[in-house]
Amino acid sequence: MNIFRLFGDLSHLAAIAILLLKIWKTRSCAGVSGKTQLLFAVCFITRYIDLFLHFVSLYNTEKVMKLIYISASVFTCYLIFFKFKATYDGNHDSMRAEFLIVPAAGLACLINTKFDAIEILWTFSIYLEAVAILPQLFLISKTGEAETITSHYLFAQGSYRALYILNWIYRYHYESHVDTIAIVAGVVQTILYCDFFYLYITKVVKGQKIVLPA
Amino acid sequence: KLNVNSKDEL
Repeated sequence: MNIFRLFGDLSHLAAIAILLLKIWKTRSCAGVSGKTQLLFAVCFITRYIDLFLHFVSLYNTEKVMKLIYISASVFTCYLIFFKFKATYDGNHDSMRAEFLIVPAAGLACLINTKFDAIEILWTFSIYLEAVAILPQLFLISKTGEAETITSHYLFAQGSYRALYILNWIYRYHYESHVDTIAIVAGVVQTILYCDFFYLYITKVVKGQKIVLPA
Repeated sequence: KLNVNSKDEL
């Protein structure tokens, strides 16, 4: 474990917590893409499938973190699609998730480290996570604005994988550890946030709201 | 040899 991965995981936890708090406190999921949250839940379940296959005693923080990610993302989907369904902005959350899931699944079957079920699921989860934020960014571009709290969520969510890139650089240099698939997908994922990062740093930090087109 | 993708990350 290195400082970059630690802060990356903390940033990821913060993003999940911020979103849950926003929905729970405002009792509304306006401005939140349910599809993105569904895709994240699929990512966690397919990536941590080993938790289900053979029960593991919660002996280390990693297992606990995996369970937190899975349960929090499923709970977030429950809030969006059931509890606060009336506030779900289905009309603007209109990006076709199939256009993200099918190519990720196809690519996972073509480009992977080992052609076995667990490895393919893990690879699918990595590819899907890289593009899972697109429905959320699409929704913001359709509505033309993002609530400040949602911007903080996106900043934390984007920072998590950006910090992981620093973690991979660190591990390459000190542990000669390389995972090309995760690195390439992580770079693509972080690049998708660049436009938002620019808006966040130039606007939200100064207390303004993000309004598109910028 | 670079040890490739040991699944030790979240």
